[in-house]
Amino acid sequence: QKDEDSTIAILPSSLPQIHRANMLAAGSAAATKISPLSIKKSKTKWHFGIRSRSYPLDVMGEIYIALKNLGAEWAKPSEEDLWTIKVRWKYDMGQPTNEKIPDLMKMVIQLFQIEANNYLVDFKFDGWESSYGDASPSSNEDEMSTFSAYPFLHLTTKLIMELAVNS
Amino acid sequence: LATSSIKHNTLCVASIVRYKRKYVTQMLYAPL
Amino acid sequence: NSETISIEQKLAVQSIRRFLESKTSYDVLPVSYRLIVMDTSLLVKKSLNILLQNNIVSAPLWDSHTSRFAGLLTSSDFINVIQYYFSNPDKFELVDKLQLDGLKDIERAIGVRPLDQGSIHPFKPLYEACCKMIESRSRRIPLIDQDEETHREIVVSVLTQYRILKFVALNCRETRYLKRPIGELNIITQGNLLSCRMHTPVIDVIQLLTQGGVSSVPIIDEHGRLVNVYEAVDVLGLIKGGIYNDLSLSVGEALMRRSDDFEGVYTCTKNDKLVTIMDTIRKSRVHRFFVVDEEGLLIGVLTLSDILKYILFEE
Repeated sequence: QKDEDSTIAILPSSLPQIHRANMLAAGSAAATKISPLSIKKSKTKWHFGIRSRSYPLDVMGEIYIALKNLGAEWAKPSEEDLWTIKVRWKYDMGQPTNEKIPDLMKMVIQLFQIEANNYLVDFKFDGWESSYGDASPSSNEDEMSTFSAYPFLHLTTKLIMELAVNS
Repeated sequence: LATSSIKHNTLCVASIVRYKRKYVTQMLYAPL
Repeated sequence: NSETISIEQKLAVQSIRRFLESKTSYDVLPVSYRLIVMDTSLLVKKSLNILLQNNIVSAPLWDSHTSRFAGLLTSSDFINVIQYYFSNPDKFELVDKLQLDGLKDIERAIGVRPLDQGSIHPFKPLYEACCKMIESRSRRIPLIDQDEETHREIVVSVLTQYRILKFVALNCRETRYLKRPIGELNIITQGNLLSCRMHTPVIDVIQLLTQGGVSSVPIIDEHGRLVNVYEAVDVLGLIKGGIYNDLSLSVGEALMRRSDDFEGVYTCTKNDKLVTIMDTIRKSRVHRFFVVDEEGLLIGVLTLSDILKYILFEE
């Protein structure tokens, strides 16, 4: 139900173009130097994982070196699948917590070929383990509905930086 | 994991996470 | 007729309140949405670019050393940086290299009490989230859950007063019965309103924002007519342009930093009703209404907090 007698309005003198005209008309010195903020809302260009054109085994070598430099450990790769690394990363928070919380983050890093000499390194979160052995309740996928992505995101930024710096 | 090109020494990584019945694209900006 | 309108308004407000009690903050969240978080080791000036690039004015902070969330980055933080720099012009180097985890030191250096953001679990009633925001005088509240394996905090989202009122405007048909003039509801902030003139130095206006604990300062002409408004979020453009070191600028000159897609300042009169106010919130990104009379003279302001408080506690 339109309310005809609404007096809600937009103040004309507050519109940027009109404000600017008024300021210039008022002869403000600085006004000629100040331009409107034109942050180009540059659409962030997203990639899956990170791309590489290097030779596949070189890529894997770089990743192992980076993982080693960052103190991560990994399962020995099986002969038939050299392109997947099962990583485990001690994620100690520095502050001792008496409660036993899983402190080993698991991650799967996998190399995919997109086309001739164009590869993609994919990172996947793979749950938590405890360094003191007791099997953490491996709640299955669809139960796992509240997990924090930030430790995983943080470790991938460290790994990507290590790879970027090394390369 | 989704990554953005590194610009001004800043990296942005993201992953889409299910929270109950909704989907959150969690994005983290970190300095190189 | 006015008796009927009063009764209908009272019943509508009570019904909207029950709606807020029956829904959770989780219900307000879209099915799919983005949450931008910043690592506290980022430079403040980098974080400003990220906010502007993503067209947002606030973001949760994450401390990768403790693996915990470190509160929200808001325009108040940038206002603190400007005030710190204004009192310590020789500290340009420090300000330029300031990281987000250094903002607490800036608060202490200028003697500002940190804004208590509070937080709430996503599955608590929406009514509770609203009360917490009114209590903490902040216009947004982080929704925090716990990672079920590691018990670490998860920031699920950040709810704002605007998003809640828009949710009400979109989902409560009762808003159509809110037909009493707002001048009768005693919800307009009026009388000794903080204001300034177009030639007031922008640093003085920024001081008014902090001292008054407000997020906008109306600009009036020599007759008291409303001409424009300086908002806390305008500080981001001031810093982006690096012109904060020229704080002798007038507020009129500083406003020329506003990007051209700024929608303008919303005004209304005492005769307007919440039915049209809520409809405007439904359609536009409006954060306050300045109340003027027929001549355009500034009478008061109606903020989203004022509207929310009325719905939560009045009638």
